[in-house]
Formats: sequence, C-alpha cells, structure tokens
Amino acid sequence: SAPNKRRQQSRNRSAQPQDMPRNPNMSGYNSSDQKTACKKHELYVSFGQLGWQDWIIAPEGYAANYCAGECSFPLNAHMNATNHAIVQTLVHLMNPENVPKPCCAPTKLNAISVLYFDDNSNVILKKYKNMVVRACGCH
Amino acid sequence: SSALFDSSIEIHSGFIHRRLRTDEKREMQREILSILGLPHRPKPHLSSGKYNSAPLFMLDLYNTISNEEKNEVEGFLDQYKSIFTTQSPPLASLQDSAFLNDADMVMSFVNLVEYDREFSPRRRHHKEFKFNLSQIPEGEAVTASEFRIYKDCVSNAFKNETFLISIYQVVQEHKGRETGMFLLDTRTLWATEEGWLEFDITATSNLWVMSPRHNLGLQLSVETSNGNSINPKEAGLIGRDGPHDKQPFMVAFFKVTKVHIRTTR
Repeated sequence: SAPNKRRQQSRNRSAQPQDMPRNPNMSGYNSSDQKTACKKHELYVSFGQLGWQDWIIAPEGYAANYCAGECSFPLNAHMNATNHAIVQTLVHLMNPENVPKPCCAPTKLNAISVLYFDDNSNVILKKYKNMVVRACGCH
Repeated sequence: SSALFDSSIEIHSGFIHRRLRTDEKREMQREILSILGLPHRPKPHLSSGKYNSAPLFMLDLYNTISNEEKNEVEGFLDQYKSIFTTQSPPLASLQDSAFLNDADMVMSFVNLVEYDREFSPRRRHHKEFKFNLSQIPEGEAVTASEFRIYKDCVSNAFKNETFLISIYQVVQEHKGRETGMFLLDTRTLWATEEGWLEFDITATSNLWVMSPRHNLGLQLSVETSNGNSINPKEAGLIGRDGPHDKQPFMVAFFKVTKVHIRTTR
C-alpha cells in the first residue's frame, strides 16, 4: 500500500508518453522525465539505402519505429500500461537489485505489404504482420 | 547517416547514434531477410523483366492494398510510372481484388517456354506455356490461380468471326505419341474484342505445387466458329514476341496454412 503523500503525487502526474503536453507547465513531469518516459520513436528502414532496389519493387522502405524509455512509477499515468507492469513495478521497488522495471514494448502493431522479385524473376506480393509499431506501452 | 538510421532522428531521440560497421550492417540485412522469410537476397535476371506484364499486374494489386502507403511508393517507382500510367483499364479485375482480400501471398510466374515446339499435325497451332511452381514457401496453399493472356482487336479477314479459346493441362507426354491433355477452361470471344483474358487454373496449380513432377505445362488452342484451328496470333492473342507489357503470365493467390516460426538463436 502506498502512503497518501505518494498517492497525491501520482495524481498530479498526468502526462502521457504517447501525447506530449501542449503546455509543458500543465504536466507533472519534469523535462528529464519526458525524455526518458516510454514512448514511440521513429525509425525508417530504407530498402533503397540497403541496396535492395533491384529486387524489392515496393515499398521504398517502411516506418518500423521502436519503443524505448523508462517504465517507472506511477505506471497508471502511462497509456497502455498492463496490470502486470504495475505489479512488476511494485516488485521492482521492493527488490530493485533483482527485479527489473517493466519493459517499454509495442502494444499495437501494423502489417505492411512487400512486392519483390525472386531468383526466377517471378514477382511476390506478401503481407507481413506486426511490422510497424503503432503504439508503445509498459508490459 | 547509416542505411538503417535516419540522421534527422538522431537529434530528437536522445540516443547516441552511430554509423553501422559493415559486418553489423550485413547482420541487420540478414535479420530483415529472415523476417521477410527469405534464406538469401534474391538475384533476379531483369534484362527486360521489370517492364513485363506480370510486375505491372502485381504493382496494380499492391496499389490496391497499399493506399495508406501511397506517398512512399510514388517516389520509388518513377521508373515504372511512365508505363504504369499508360495502363488503361487496370490489369487487375474485381475478381482479383476479391481473391486478394483473402490472400496472404500473391505470386506471378513468367512463362518459361522460349521456343515453339513441333506438335502433331492436328495440334500444330497449339501454343505451350510452362511455369515453375516448385519454389513455393512451405505452408502456403493455393486459393485461386489464373492464366492471363492479352487479346488484341482483330480487324482482318476474321472481323465478324467468333473464336473459341481453350486452355488444356498437359497430363502425359510420350515420344512419338499424342500428348495427353485435360481441358481446363474455354472462352468464346468476338474477333474485335480486346483486353486481358483470365482462365481459372486453380486445381491444376494445386496439383503442381503438391507434385512438381506433374507440371508439364499448359497448351492453348484457338478455333473459329466453323471448327477450324488457327494460329493464336491470327486471333490477336499476344505471345512471346509481343510487347513486354502484354506478355502472358500466371498468377496464384496463397493462404498460409502453417505459422512460420523463426529459428531460435
């Protein structure tokens, strides 16, 4: 059970890592919290720059994205935090040496389609599930 | 910037980024190929293959399902644009779109027959088509398959004529004896009709995927309304010597039956 003081603190922390606050003063997070909070980061995998344009017809690349940042207490301020993430945080607080914090990981993934030639110059159009991170959360 | 990391991201993410070493880049390429389910980087022979009908047809399907990513595609496909914009009407039919919705993978196959063979006098006008279906990834089942051939308008002696176009599966081949054939599909058309013709060869494709030794190809014949066999070229059917964007090809739609599990390392 958390002391009242801490509960009060957690109520003030209203920023969500997915959506940055429009007015920084409205957020309970300080600037370092914002930098390290679990959120989606952009990363573009370019088939063109990998030198694969001779066999991949489309797309040129895809916005793969990735999740990174800290999942620290209070998790309920974080969007998409699982019940397990809350439990994991509590156990981490009790035993920080042995139990890590919950992981910042994808909660929503999208598919992409890739059009490419094979060795015999046949063309393949294939759907790949779970290729693009749409949202991150704490697990 | 490296191949994988966009330099503009480096400033905002708060992570220290660096250029990948050659071996690291190669390792990442290997990993991405593994995600795509490929054992190695394909090396297609594309002297004129990029502008063939099959890639254009597949691009049509790709655009149908990738409207969201349209902006990305447009920049990359400048080389296709001039040809693709001249394609009217679109290569893919409504039926193809229906197959597409149900498919996990679509694959087009180029015709492997390079020279016409001598057939018996009765079948001297038959045209032969062969496709390699032996390298389908494990766990993929054919849900639909079509043989597609383009027909031009004929405005010569056959102007007011109708043609009966028949597609056969070759089931047996013997030296010096008549080839065993099984009729798959027929179509009756006016000589003046023009466009892509689609023949359903789903059952045959399934057989070829399961048993590649039974893949002896297809044969096509054309008859006039009074039963005379004619050369498909006279009926306006485009063969190997026609334009690249009207070459005959085969397309198959697949559904995954087994889940692909990546090997644990």
